[in-house]
Amino acid sequence: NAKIFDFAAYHDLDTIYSFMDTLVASHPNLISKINIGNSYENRPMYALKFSTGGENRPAIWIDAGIHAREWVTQASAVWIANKMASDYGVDPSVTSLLGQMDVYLMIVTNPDGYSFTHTDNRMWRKTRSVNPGSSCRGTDPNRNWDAGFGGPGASKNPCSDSYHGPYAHSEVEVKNVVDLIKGHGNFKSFISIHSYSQLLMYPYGYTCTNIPDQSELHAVGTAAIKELMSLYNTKYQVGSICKIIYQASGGSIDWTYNIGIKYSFAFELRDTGLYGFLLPANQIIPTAEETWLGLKNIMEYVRDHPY
Amino acid sequence: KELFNGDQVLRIHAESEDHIHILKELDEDSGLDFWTHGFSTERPVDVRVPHASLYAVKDFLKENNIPFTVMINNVQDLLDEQKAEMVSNAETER
Repeated sequence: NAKIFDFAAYHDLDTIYSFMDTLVASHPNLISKINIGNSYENRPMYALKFSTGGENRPAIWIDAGIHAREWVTQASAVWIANKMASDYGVDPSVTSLLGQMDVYLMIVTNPDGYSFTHTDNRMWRKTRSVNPGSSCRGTDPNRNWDAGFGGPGASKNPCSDSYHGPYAHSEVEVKNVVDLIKGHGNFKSFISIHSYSQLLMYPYGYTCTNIPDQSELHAVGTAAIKELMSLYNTKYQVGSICKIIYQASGGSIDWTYNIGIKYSFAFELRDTGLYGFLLPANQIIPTAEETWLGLKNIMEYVRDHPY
Repeated sequence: KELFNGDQVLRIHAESEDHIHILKELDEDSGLDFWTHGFSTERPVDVRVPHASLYAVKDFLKENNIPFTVMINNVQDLLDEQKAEMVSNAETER
């Protein structure tokens, strides 16, 4: 059961999916597993919905693993799912959050790519869709959103790791999330977890123009990384994607911000300067623990600032 | 299965706009796998270099006086360690 699951280890897709079933079975009145659609290679895409009742409550979205090779993100999301479930009814802040809002947590947002990193190519980042006319497969699922689509910081070359795809939302993995978010209509926050670089970013990526809510989101991000850093002193920076890294068009949090989800953030988790995507498994739990503190701080702010 | 024997990850520290311009040219080389994006003098850039291109890329960086360090000496070694650990974990769990 969830108690003997090895959180300090990387697991393949089947193991993560069966962990989800275990967690749902352990918390039937809190967690349900939502199939939001299937991937290109027809793997089910699951989001865990944490809800204590009420129809269409204001909600928070958290996704991990949209870039397949960023293994510490899926592993951290597994730990965070268990943490949120076990803290409900124990931690007053989590209990209050889930008493007012729903949280959707998608542990493996790119199942085809993640599976491919286990079987064929550990360095794979993209989806696994076929690009007609090219021998190269896959689209960068974080350049495929309808926000500055096809602009700077994305490639039109299908062989590039930042290929934006033939058109916005061409990737079924992206479309499934887009449809859920639009269908639900009451998300108040969208948080996408990547690795690595130790950053907490807000929109925009497709332009270096400040968003209207820039000062508020910068303050929220600064408070969140203060909590995160308090555990192991992992150094983080806060800023807009464009200013802190570079101009990158077609990103998810730009699209969510533009449809009105104000509290849109992207995490880039730790690498401690030595391992990049190959972070050793013994750093999964410390990474997840510190990330949880930052995430929780953001979710508390969202809970206390309805709009 | 894609293997990465002898591939290294270089951490490149651009110190000037010239360096940044040169790195952008390097980015066009589709054989290189940039692990981090965005060229600036504030933040290093990490790039996985296939073994076959290693000497050429290092010579190129040295010729252009662009400092770099080797962050991962052999990618495949780390992958083998990761795989072995996962196999032993799976056995333990069974």
